[in-house]
Amino acid sequence: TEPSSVKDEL
Amino acid sequence: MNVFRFAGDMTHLISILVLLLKIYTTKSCSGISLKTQELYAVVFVTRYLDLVTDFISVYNTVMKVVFISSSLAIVWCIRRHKVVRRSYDKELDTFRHWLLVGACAVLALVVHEKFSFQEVCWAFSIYLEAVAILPQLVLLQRSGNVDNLTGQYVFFLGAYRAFYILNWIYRYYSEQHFTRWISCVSGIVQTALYADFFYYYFISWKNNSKLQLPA
Repeated sequence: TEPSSVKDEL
Repeated sequence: MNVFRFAGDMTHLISILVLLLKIYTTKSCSGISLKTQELYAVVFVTRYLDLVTDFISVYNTVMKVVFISSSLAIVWCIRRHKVVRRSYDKELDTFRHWLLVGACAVLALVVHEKFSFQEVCWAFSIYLEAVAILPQLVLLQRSGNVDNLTGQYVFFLGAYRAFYILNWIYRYYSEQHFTRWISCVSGIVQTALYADFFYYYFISWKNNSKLQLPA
């Protein structure tokens, strides 16, 4: 699970 | 990626394509708020600062480039295009949108996930996007009648964030670490701002009548 800091949403 | 988020991104893309179609085919931007378009350009530029630093996926990068370039192109068209700029409702589009920018900047400095330049900019862009439609809705209320393409533009723009709310609910239950309160609360506020427009849009669609917003 990627850390929540990575913003994978547009 | 889940179906709600993909549907939201596609709806968002459609809203931009509808706007570009309107400006390109009618060579007119009547009924379009330049201030909302400028706010969206700021939203995309401040949100996608990681465009060159973090590679998430081809889809993510392509969509970011499309959103940034289309929003800047639309602002350029309304400001500079020799034909389109003539139809800009300058005297109706008088919302003081820099106040929104200031308020969102202050809020982002107070409420953010981490105190770093990129995170504060990201929170700023999330807050600003929630209120970016206000100048456009005010302009539509003042001009009263809404032409089809503009109505569809605002409808798709509002619908995309509603899909994102479903996406956040889905991710909340399917991913143990997923909490994006800033996005969720801001997204709910954003969708709520469209609520009255949706209501009048649905009524006009049901009665097959022209969309009239109460002045």
